[in-house]
Amino acid sequence: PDSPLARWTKSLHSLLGDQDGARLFRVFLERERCADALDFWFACNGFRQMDLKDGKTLRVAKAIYKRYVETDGVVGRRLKPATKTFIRDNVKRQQIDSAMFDQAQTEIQTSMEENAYQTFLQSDIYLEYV
Amino acid sequence: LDSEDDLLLKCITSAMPKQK
Repeated sequence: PDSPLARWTKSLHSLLGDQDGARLFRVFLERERCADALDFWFACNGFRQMDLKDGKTLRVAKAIYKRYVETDGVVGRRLKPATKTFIRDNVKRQQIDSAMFDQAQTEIQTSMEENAYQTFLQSDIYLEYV
Repeated sequence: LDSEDDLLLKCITSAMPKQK
């Protein structure tokens, strides 16, 4: 019951906490043309661990915003306007903090949990792996 | 100096699950 496969069906978090699970889910998302949502989710986790005193952290915040938030891609289209505005203002004022992407990550995670994750568990990629 | 793409890639991979 605690095999990786059993864990993957418990939650999206369990799937993404397992290297094989995260890799297989990304293959699935690439085919669905929405791998950016997963990359953004991991980027938010990585950003939260970064040292705010390090100059690179502001550059990463700008990179996340430019690559995922302000574009018309799968992430930019799914985020609420207020969430995008909040991040944009923080980046423009160079007032970054570790939690600045939390709300955006939650919105994208909820979207993945309700859509891509459910579809993945019915997908041929997953069933073949099982 | 790391490019923004390099920094972003490092940020993403730093958060991915490691080999068991």
